[in-house]
Amino acid sequence: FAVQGEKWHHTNLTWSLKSDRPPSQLDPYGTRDVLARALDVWEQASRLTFREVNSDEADIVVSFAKRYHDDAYPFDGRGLILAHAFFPGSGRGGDAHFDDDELWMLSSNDDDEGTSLLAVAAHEFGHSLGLSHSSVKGALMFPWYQGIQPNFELPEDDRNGIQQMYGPKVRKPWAKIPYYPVDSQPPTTTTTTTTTTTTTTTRRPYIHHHNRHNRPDHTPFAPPRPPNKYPTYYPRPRPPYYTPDRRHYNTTEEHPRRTNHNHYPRPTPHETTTHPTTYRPVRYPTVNTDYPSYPRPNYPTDPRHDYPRKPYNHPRPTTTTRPTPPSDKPDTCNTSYDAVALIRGELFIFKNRYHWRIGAQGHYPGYPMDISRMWPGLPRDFTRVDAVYERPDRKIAFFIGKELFLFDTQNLLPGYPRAISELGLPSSLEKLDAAMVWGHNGKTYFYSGSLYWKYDEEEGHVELDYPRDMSMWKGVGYNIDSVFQWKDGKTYFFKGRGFWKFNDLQMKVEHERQLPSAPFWMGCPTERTSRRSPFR
Amino acid sequence: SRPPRSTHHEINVRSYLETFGYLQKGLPENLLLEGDYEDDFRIAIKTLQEFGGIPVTGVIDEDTKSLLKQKRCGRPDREIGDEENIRRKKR
Repeated sequence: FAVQGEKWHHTNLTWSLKSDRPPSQLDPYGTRDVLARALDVWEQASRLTFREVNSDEADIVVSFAKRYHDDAYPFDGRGLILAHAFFPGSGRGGDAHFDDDELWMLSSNDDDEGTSLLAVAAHEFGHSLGLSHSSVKGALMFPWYQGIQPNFELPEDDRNGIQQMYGPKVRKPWAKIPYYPVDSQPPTTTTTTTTTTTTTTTRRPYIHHHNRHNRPDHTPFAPPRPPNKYPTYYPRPRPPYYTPDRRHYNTTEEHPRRTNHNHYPRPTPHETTTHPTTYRPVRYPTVNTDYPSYPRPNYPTDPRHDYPRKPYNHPRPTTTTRPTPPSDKPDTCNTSYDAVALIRGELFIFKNRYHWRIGAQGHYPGYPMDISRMWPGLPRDFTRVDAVYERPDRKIAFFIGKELFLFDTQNLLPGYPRAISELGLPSSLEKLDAAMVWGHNGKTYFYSGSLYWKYDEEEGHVELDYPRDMSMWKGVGYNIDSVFQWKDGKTYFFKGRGFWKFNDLQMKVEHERQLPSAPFWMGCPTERTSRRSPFR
Repeated sequence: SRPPRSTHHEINVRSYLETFGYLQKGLPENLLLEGDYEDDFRIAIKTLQEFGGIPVTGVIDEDTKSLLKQKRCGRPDREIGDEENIRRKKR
């Protein structure tokens, strides 16, 4: 067996079948029963306990999905890849995803044609608990599907693995379990005539219930309840309470009706006669007229006072303010960038609706300028661009949300905008973070969140082995703002108000700490940037 | 020098090896320039055969083809921590 390294720090785990992603071909009740049995395989061999909850916040959330489903492990239709699960951790950690295209079988003896959900789920939950694949044939954690036998028991290899992580199951001796009320035979002791004492205990057989996961304690038998000190005919003592003015601590009387303290106590004659003990005089607070008073909720007030008082209105000088239109024009020396691209040998930096242009002679005057003035084919209501790059055929690609705008110089090409899903990107993708032609191999790359794609410009489609995880680009992390190749042939990644220079051969950043963008790319003084925005 | 273009079959096997952790993902982009593809590929095949419990030959034989077609879990067999073991030592 192989332990991945992460483990749960609590042993009472919760699980849930994701309500919006149930299996499309299976009965959800039967599915949940099989999932509970799969977890039970691990519960029987370790100290772990599992409780089903109806929440996506459960430790282990099970879902069924097809093809690309918002992680780096897209499914492949029926066959080959059946499911995957994430190692213990927060968020997606522990979750198990099953390929909804598979022919799942709830019953374990008819798996000739389909795939036993029990076998696969038990395997995946091994990952959810922290086990990696095992190379032992016959082990549950063997990566290739082996089906499942009736009366399946956890193989020794997996048992050793789970017990190394969480310890073996502790079964309390039967005689030590207090049982109440007594409906079973107590231990009977037989003393022989010899000095040897033999104890014969009539044990109740251990019966395992698969549907007991809604029980909070998970013990095979409920612990004894304390005897009821207060039968229903005897009134329970009420807890003490403070009187509404917070000055008296009442321990003897019944609590008055506290429907509204602002009106308490104002007993009606009827109440006074029927419940005289609930009436007590209350001292109203004195109103200090030197200060404006403010409403105090839950505080007794005397309706004879003008309380709460209106706040005192100080005379204010009359000023005329001119409304200023909201501007998203960025501060050149203190901003992040939406996109950076080298177009026709000039550097274009985009932020909100504006862009800067830096040519051979340096910064063009009059910038930042509205992007629409250079590329009027962009939609009128756009607020920002997500990614921009110049294609090898010198056309300029703008990505805004789920759409691609392709320009020949300044003219939008006919047929555009097109959906980015037409490039082979998942339709669920809301936007790209960045796009570039990587100078290292001349290929086009798209980035979004934690994933990236390699794009075949000739085919007009992303390559089949993608998406891949952004960890391949070591040091830049996820959710980058932009990336481009500068004239020096180096790749630069941008995030926030800083950037990294990337070493293409070593596939990692040349400096782990970001450098501030404004002094390097915008020619801003270093002091100003460092003072105004402490850099991380 | 660029290595000869891989056949479609090899590309599928390479994709399999990458997906399940026997070949480091993303390396091909570098290896196209370095030309070290062949060794890594053969070592990866051997590792796969050893893990799958079939004869270790280093070539894609019938047993290997059969293993590649079997239904399986989508998690890689070798995790990120094993990356250093996957990466070929510099000769």
